[in-house]
Amino acid sequence: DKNQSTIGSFFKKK
Amino acid sequence: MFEARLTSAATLKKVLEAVKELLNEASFDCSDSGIQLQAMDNSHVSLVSLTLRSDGFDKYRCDRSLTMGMNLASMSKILKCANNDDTVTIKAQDDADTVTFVFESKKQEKISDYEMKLMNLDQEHLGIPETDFSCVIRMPSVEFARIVRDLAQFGETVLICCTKEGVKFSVSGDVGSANVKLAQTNNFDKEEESVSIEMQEPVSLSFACQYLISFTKATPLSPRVQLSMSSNVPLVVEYEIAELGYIRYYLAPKIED
Repeated sequence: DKNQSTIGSFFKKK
Repeated sequence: MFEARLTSAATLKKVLEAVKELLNEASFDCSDSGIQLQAMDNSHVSLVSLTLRSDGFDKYRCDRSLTMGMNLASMSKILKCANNDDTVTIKAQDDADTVTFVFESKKQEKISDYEMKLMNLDQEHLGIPETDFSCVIRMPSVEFARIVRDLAQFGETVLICCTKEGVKFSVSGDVGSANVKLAQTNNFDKEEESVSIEMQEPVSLSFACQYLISFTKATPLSPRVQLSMSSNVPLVVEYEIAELGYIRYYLAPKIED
């Protein structure tokens, strides 16, 4: 099954 | 001193409607170039990025950059007090802990002001990398809202598959399954109603329906919506705000274990 990823795993903190 | 004026409160009302389902509060970063907001929803699955350019306002003055943290439910209460065709002015002093909204009726016979306390939100900003997307789909925003609303009834996750032939939205759940296919149109007379697809390579990605539904609250801002996708990166759903800026939503995909 598929899991929801989070935005933080793609975009890093400035 | 910060002062930003729009001749129609309707625009600001629509902007707020487009963000308040995802965000309880948000920091509005005001500078010479305009107003920007970047914030993730509580679950950190989606990110809202709003830009309102200073040249899109009827009057704009920002002597010193400032960040205004606002509770969006409170802001919504205030904006409900404005008529759609009222002029709205947002004002704050430098280093102020309040912001004032002034509404003026068209004939100037009624002027109201609402002062709201600002919040210290300490929101972190994320760097959004420049991406060359594999697929960019443009379609009527009302059509996108309709598809999302229809399909969300049948499951929590929508699979979006884009090829050069078209884009397919698929959902399956307890009741069964549903598919909506949109072909690219060659309707050059009615550009606003057209579906266009720019594809470098096909993409299939899964997303949570509930977030897409929240994004479609921006539909009144624009007749068109743009979906940008590449494998294994967030979907970008963009609505232009005529002559003022844009709102972009980023949605993290659902991925295999």
